[in-house]
Amino acid sequence: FSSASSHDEL
Amino acid sequence: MNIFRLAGDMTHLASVLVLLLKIHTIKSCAGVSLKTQELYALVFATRYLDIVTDFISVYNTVMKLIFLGSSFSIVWYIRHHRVVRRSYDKDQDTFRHYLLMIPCMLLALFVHEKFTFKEVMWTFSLYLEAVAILPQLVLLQRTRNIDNLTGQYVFLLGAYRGLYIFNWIYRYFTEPHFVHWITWIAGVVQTLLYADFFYYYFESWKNNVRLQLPA
Repeated sequence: FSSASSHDEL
Repeated sequence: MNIFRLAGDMTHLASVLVLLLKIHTIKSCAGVSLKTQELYALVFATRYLDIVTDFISVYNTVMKLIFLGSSFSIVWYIRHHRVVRRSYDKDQDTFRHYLLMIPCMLLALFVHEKFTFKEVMWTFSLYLEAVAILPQLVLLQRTRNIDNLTGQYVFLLGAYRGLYIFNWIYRYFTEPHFVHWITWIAGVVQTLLYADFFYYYFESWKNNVRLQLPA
């Protein structure tokens, strides 16, 4: 997955 | 997902496992700051509000559950476990949480990307995570003879933050419009807080002596 959403990081 | 991000997440996971290993196996939390652990529990609780509203990936959800579960169980262990709680250095771990929590909340209320409840809480979690290690660093400085597992725990946490910076640099160049100033500045500040610790960690490793931070 590689979403550009800002909240895909932990 | 790039290699820096994955390595960062794995280092983060390893740090939590090292801490749980120490607490669960040795039944000791000597040198571990409850204040820092409580702040991390709050960081994850406020950051992962989206766990019920947005689905990103199985990986993302599982990792969020691990970080939430581990941070709250570490706090529970130190506060309530019959044996573990006796090893807690209560008199040394005196950092006052609210000195970090209140400024972070005020900053999040004024400096954020969107003024919504979830977004402000998420921003608060970024600011708070940046400084949450401070009680632990203060405690390390007061503790003579830092044991190996505690030293490794802090080292792995610092490595995780450093790897996230490489992840952002990579994403900036590979993903169009990947610009998140708040995340980046908070992340860089957080990583810089480890600089002093890293210096002494590598010195002790190079000279093969026990890790000790100067008072």
